[in-house]
Amino acid sequence: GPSFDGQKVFRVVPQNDEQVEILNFLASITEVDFWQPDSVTLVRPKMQVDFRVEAEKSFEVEDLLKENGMEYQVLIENLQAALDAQFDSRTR
Amino acid sequence: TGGHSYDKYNNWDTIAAWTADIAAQNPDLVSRTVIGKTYEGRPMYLLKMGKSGSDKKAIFMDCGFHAREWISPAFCQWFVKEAVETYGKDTVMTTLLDKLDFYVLPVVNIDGYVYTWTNDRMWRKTRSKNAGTTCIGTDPNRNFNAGWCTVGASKSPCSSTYCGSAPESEKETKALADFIREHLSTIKAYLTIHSYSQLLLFPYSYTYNLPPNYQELNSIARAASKELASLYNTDYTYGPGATTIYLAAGGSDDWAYDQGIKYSFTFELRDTGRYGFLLPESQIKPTCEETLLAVKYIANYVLEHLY
Repeated sequence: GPSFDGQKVFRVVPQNDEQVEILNFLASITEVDFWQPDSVTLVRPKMQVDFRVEAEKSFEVEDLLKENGMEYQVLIENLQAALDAQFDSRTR
Repeated sequence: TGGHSYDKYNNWDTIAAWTADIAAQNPDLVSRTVIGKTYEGRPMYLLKMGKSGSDKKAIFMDCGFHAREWISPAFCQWFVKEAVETYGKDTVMTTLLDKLDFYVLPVVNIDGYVYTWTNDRMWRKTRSKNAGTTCIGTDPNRNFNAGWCTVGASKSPCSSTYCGSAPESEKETKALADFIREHLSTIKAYLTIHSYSQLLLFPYSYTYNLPPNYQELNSIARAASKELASLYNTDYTYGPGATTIYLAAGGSDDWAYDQGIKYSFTFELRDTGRYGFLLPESQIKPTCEETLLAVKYIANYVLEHLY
């Protein structure tokens, strides 16, 4: 399967329609996998939004969020590490 | 069953073998049937649990709608284990199995689940081909005939929330729906187990309208969430899907409710984002333990309020 090395999961809470639009824009220019809600079309102001982006796009995404004054949190820094950590390493 | 473990994530072959094994080892409590085949031809195994008896009412529970939500199938396996291990010891479980049947579908979206083990851990939808596009799969929880594809779903096959070409266009959702329709006179509750964000939802999701027994459902959800939190203090939010999270049509819980199953709930299990869909195996046991408390509460309520 594909490597998830360097992929990040972000959390943002868009404060208004303008910030929702920024997420829509983001989803239109790069592949964004929405974890919560299920799709960008479901995003509304004040909703907690978790999404995954490709490794090579993560800095671009951070820049876009910063430029637009959107507060964000990196929930998962490196998805591959989280993926490996889901298994109990003592027995595998 | 070789390789199977209740506190590890099991691949589909292991789960399939386990369904045969658990039925063979507990013939007085568990039987296995096939309710259909997936798009890729895999048999969909359903476990019927309960002490033999005629005219028993039943509770239907499914897991694994979304392929990457691995904790969900883990819970269905855990539930079956607890049932067979505590029957005759735990008074609540014994009463439940004496007086009710449980239909447990351990994995709904089997092809997708296999794909997450073999190709892409983050896959979510089914694996059916969509005409006129290279995009694969339908969101099975947007594929039911409950306000189908009206709100909160996509008509684009490339979308993660694609509602499919028609209601029940997916072999998996059709098989599930057919089974429930065929057993509608006995199924009194429907539970569907998802995996993200600690929610206990009930109808409706496709409309802001509240169901006729809203007060009752809300009170059950409140009590079940309290039961769940009693073990590890895990904080669940509960309420109707549309107002608690967002409008989304085509969900199985709404569909089951509209079929006349008045106790219909969706669980979104542990984790609010720290691990997302990658909940470590060390959390399978506590997650399943706490969820079991809520499921037993709901089942017991249903038993005391049969209709």
